Amino acid sequence: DKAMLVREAFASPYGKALTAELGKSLRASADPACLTDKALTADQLEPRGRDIVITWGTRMLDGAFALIDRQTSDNPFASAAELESLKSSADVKRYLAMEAPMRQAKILDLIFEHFDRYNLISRVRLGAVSPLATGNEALLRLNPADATEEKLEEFAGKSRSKALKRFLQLSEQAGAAQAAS
Amino acid sequence: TFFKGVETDLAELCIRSG
Repeated sequence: DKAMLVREAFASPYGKALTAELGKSLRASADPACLTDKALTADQLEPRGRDIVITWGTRMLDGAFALIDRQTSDNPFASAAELESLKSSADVKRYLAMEAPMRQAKILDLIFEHFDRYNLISRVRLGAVSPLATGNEALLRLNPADATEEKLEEFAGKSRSKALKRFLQLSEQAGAAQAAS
Repeated sequence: TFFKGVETDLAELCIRSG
């Protein structure tokens, strides 16, 4: 369920930081006369902007994954069933739980990069949010992806779980097959 | 182009385009 993935990503600490940045951009960019006309206050902009990005971001993920799903159904990954069944292993579950902040950060970066790029190309007068676009180091440091990846490598390196080893092996193959298709 | 049309929603928040 992409809507839930996106909502969870926005509820994460990095999601909240990006939302605050979006709020800053909206407050700096909104036309004051228009705000008066619409009886909108500056503090209404952030939650409403967040809802807009969540709605459009969910639509974007639905569209992108529909494309990927169509391609993988044409070229199914041979060990898909085994990969799926390994997800019930306790070690794999723990690994996937540890991985969640990284998955969420990737979703958030993807959404805001596309949002910023569209706004730039379409001349929407809204400052960019994505820390990569703006060079916002403080915000970039809040991205948990690198730290999570290190923790995962350490966890996988120390683990003696055969299920986890096989899961990682198949995940890599599935990823390569998906990229190829 | 996943965000094509978002400017209409942003205009509701007084964000101008063009």
